[in-house]
Amino acid sequence: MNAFRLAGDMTHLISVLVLLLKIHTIKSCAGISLKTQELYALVFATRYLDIFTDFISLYNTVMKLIFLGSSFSIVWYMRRHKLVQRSYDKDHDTFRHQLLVLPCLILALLIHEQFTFKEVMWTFSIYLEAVAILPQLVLLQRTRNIDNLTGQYVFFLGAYRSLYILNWIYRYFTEPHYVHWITWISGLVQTLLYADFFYYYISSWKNNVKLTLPA
Amino acid sequence: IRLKGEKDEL
Repeated sequence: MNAFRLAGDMTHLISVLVLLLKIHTIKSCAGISLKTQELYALVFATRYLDIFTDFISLYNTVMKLIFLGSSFSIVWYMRRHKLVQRSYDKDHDTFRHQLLVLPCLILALLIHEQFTFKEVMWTFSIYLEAVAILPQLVLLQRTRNIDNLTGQYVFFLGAYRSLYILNWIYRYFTEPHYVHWITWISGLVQTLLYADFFYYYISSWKNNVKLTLPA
Repeated sequence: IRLKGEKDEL
């Protein structure tokens, strides 16, 4: 495993920990989109169907369990925990996530490498992950008042995507036959979605002012 | 062709 990949996984892990920290210790999910969190739970559930059938490494299995466990517990917290539930900004989190799930499913049925259940589900999860952040970005833009932990959560998620792109470039030049168009194009689309947020995040950090997004 | 164990990314 190369350094970009490891750094990518670690920033992904940090983003989840930041979010769990916010939810678990402060008992608040203000500014967090339940729609995005539900989409991530669906992404991991459909991607890691191989968790008990294909063993890759202990690292791989443990990370999969962490991402599955954390995404479902975040959804549980936001839906069922009395205090956390109260801080959920339901009125602004109105993105219709069916509008993302259905096109991704259709696209996965049309464009995939093998027409098997596991492969189509895996491809669906790749497409869905690319756009799953959209409800969160829309919510940020609507609330405009972004607290530090929420900003850091989205920043680390974006960092994870950018590092994965560097990882793919590295692997392409160092490993034979390393070509994965579906993953690359989806990953690129996903990273581009963060570009706008990154711009405002970094300029607010540079100018040492609170992060706000333009309307 | 995808080789077995190639999906080593998360």
